[in-house]
Amino acid sequence: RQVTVQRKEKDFQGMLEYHRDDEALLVRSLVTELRPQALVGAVPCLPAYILYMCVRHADYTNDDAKLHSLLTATINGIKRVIKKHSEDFEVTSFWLANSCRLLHCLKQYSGDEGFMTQNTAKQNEHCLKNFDLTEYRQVLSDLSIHIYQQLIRVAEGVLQPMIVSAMLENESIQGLSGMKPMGYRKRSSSMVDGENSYCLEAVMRQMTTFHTVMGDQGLDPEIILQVFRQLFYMINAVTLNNLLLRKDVCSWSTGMQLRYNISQLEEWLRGRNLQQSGAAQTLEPLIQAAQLLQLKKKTPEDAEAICSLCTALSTQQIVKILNLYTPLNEFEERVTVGFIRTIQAQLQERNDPPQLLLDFKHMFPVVFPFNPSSLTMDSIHIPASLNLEFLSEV
Amino acid sequence: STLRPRPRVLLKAPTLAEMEEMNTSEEEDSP
Repeated sequence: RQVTVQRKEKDFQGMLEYHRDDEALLVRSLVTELRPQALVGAVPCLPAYILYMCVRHADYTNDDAKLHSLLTATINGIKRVIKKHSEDFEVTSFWLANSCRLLHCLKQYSGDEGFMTQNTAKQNEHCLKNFDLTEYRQVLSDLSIHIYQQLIRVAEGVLQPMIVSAMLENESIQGLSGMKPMGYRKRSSSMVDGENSYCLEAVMRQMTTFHTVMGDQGLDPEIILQVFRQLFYMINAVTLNNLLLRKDVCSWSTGMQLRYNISQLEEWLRGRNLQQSGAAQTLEPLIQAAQLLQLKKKTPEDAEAICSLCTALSTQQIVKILNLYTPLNEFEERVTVGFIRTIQAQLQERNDPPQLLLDFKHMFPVVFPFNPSSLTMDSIHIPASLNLEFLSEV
Repeated sequence: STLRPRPRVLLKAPTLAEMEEMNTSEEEDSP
């Protein structure tokens, strides 16, 4: 005769248990075969929270082998999925958000008091009991850097082909087209191929899409700021490098259009509350180049004004722009050799580096500031669509 | 409830590069 023992329904303690044999299924369902679209409407970074609840149960049962295996399989799964979708901004951003969230969880629930200052009493109950995962946090941090670099590469790959036409060639200011330098009017318009021509509006639309995706996926705001600082740096570098190599865009009218375009970008940053990213500051060399194109370039006083204004441009860059500067019409004079010599003499003491072009591939080091979550593990709901029925709540 | 501080055991982890060489239970993606 079977004896059934009536057990009192216990409260969910925010842990998830699975059989060791189901680990591959867990990683497949939650990482390698998961589509970010499947989680629309769910808590942002849900995979990270679910994985932490699994980690917690392995810790709770003091099962170091299971914990090793889960963390290794998870990290390798994330590496695989981002490699497979190496051109996909959405997937890359999704795994950056989740990898960082898992990293934050491992800190927030580490038991280290430094990471617990914002925890509720309930959250403190959800801390790890047996294991110190400091070394795994380092691996997750390295993984997050790797994903961040991929995210920047993907975003730059989308934006870069748009930059030159949007920033230097497209004319959104009415009446400027008639003010192109002599001899370049026809050529510059035929140089803009219909298919490869972009207006600044298209660049900003694309950046808005990036911004929306990252925000919706719960990527940390501090990381989003760093993404835009990096993208603005690239916009500055690609535009300035082109300006330094093309005579047809070194004119008063391009300077005016460029200054207008930069103000549109600054406005875009303000509209998305991204001013504190430092992105606008990366445009400073370009702002000065636009001003240099517009300033008078004749008298010693003009030379002094240029030298005191163009602090973010090197001597070589200033001289190059002045050399390339093309008068609008027969009434505007070329920049004289004497004027350029005056500038060179005034800037001699600066000892600027000799390279002319900017390294548009330069990357600022990324940092992932600790960002604890106010969510409590036992409040997290796992949607049936994830097919994780083999996980049992503990 | 009061938390009883207990020393946690450091779980040694391989580096990110070493991890790739390890066999995980997840099967490789087909090409």
